[in-house]
Amino acid sequence: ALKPNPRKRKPKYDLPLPSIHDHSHVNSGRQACKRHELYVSFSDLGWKDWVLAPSGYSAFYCDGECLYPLGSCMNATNHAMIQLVVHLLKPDEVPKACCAPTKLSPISVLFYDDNNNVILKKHRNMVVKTCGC
Amino acid sequence: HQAQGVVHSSFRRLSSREKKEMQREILSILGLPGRPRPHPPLRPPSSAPLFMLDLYHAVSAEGDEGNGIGNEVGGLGHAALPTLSTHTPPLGTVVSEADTVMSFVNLVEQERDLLQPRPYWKEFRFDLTPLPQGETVTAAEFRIYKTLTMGQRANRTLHISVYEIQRESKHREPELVLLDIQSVPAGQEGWLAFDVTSASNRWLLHPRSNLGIRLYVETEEDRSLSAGWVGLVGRRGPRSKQPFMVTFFRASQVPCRPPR
Repeated sequence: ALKPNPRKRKPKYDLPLPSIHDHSHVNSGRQACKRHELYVSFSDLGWKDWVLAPSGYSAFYCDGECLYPLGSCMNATNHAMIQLVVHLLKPDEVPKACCAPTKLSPISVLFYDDNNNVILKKHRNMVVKTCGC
Repeated sequence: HQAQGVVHSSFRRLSSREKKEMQREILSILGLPGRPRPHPPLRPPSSAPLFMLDLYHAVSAEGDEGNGIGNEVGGLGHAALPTLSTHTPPLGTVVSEADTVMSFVNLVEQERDLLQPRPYWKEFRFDLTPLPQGETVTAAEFRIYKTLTMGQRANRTLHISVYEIQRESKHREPELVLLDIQSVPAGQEGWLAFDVTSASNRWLLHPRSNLGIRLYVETEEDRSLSAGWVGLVGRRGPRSKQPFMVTFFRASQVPCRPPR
């Protein structure tokens, strides 16, 4: 029942026991890996009479920590888990697992050309749909 | 997003350099030309934009759900703008697999009508110069709206045929190649869609060969009727019912996304 001595630092490789409600890294201000969105309205660009649809563009990107891929709110590949363990063992040789797109989705745009013809362009696998480690 | 009002435009918070980079990314990702069209017309025809907007929503819904709704899209296209014909080629897979869809409205119309000898005809010529190079036409339709007209026996059947005009000469009748024919009840109203794919392919490869299409209307007794008289709307009709052409393309190379 003795309390551990607060001065004594925890060893670096002390992995916390995974638990389904482990949000400690989120509370410490470090966001878990997820998709972020920077939305740009076409009205802001003065394109309202040019682009019929969509009404704006979502510049999705992936950002966040992959320190504890075993946490409940993170999807991580097996590869990321292994990479994290190896990184903890050899931090100088193997980088941490990174937060990256795992699924891409298509995007379409409807706009007028110079001759007032309407054009629909479809681009497959062009914007980030989900992120993961 | 706008409808839900959940996400607000963050563009204004960016620095001018970031704004330029963001604009460049958007133009590149969406495959848009470098700048908006110079002079939007005051009152452009709205028939094609309405049809294309319908198509855009169907294609976007397909993209989001990742499921093939090809047939539905084909049907949807028709549902949005009902046609009288059942001869329209199945557009479902064509729409799903299209990379670019273009609608053309810039129109030159000529006609031989009641003041001239039969047979009566109406010619339509679209400016197809903006056809995208390096893409192949998978399907093309000529869409024209039929309204109800007075004095028509509703149960009469009209045979409407569309021809590609080939090799015109001043003193002789041009050579005509049949593209599509639709038999429609005189008493119904709605969009007609004619398959003009073969002509579009030729015009894409040989732009100078684009001499337009010619439309004839005949009764069961092979009597020629004027297009206007049976209610076919031309470019002087209501903006939402003016004729247009729509062409579906497949890209030959897959565009790749530049790194941000």
